[in-house]
Amino acid sequence: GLEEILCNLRNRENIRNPDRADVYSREAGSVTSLNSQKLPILRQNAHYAPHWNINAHSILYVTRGRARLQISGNQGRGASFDREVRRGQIVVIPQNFVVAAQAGSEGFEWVSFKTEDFPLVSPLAGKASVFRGLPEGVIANSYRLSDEEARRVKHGRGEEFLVFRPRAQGGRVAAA
Amino acid sequence: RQPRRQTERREWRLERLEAVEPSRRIQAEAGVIEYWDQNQEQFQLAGVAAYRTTIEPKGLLLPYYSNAPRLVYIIQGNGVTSSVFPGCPETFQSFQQSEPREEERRGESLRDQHQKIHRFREGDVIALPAGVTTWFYNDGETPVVAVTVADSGNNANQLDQTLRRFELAGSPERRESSEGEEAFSGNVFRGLNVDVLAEAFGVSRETIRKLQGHDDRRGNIVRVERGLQFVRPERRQERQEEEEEEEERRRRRTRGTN
Repeated sequence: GLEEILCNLRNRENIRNPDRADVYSREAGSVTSLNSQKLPILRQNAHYAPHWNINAHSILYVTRGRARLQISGNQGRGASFDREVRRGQIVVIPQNFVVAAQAGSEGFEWVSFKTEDFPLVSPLAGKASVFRGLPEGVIANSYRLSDEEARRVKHGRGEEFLVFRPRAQGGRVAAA
Repeated sequence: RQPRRQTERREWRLERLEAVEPSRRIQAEAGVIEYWDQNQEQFQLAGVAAYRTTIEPKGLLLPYYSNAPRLVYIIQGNGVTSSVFPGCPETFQSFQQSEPREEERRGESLRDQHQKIHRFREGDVIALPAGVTTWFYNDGETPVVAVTVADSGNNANQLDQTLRRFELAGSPERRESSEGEEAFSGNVFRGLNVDVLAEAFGVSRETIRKLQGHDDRRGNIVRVERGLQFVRPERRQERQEEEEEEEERRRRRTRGTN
């Protein structure tokens, strides 16, 4: 029994092969999941959507590039973390804390180790985000927004999912 | 729940049990939340926290999530609630129809889609997973009163034993404790930069400042003066479904459980 269960168990998987990406955007980057591991890549100035990890802590190790990383706790009095992170650094993102990342001009690549074998992420913006699941009336009344503003909050990123391309009006795309 | 780790296990002094009232009260525009002191020994050892929520008619308990799974018991009143599960489809939909509905004839647009909404009433128990966003709305005539017990010792919670509410909206929150102390806190957007959020959402900085709740002193239960509009089955259809569910429950009771 052990031989069947353990000895032949596959315990290695390559997550850098772009063909295996679970989420891919030519302009923004990709996310490759392997059970509890993820290897997202952000192109220059792209965003990793603000989100929280529902059931796990996330231990983020930077493999390449830089990013501005922001983490917000439940008090909301100010960022728990708002710094540039670079290759070789580790940041622990506590469960339920909201995190957002904006890649620097050379892009950003990292691997996240999650403390749960089936980690769940809840994005705040874009496709499958919490705002998509809320009625517009709830959004409008929660934030004192007009119906039009509420609609924009809900659909502002269209069908983009988790990794967002930089917006032209942001003016942050670096000159070559 | 798994047994606690050996290092966390402490002697439960059974002779020191006592009945306690809530010790902290957070008043909002259209309701109040009263918290029991979760630092009290019996709550600490049981690994739970408790609070009682009162939502006035037309009151909306703003979307929030917490680090522990919760059971909510509806003591009084009725209304609607929804939990937003990431990745689940927006199955309640209303698109332009050839036959305009009554609300649309009155000029109220109902073209929207969102996740499922559930009606609740007195006596209901609602189970809420950790980390999942939930909101409640009182569309009844009487205040909704609900008592919630959060299982902060649950495996789903990998933070500390303290129950933490992550508010998605509503700020600043004015807190009053039995000692008369006051504290203010904000929603999760307050901890993120305005420009980063404006880019991420694809909206203006002004809209982001509203998401962050600057100058919003309504707390986390707000009054919806004109009533809340959302997509839902007709009340008649809802009642029929409720009656069918009740009939099914009755049948199951008479058959016994397998």
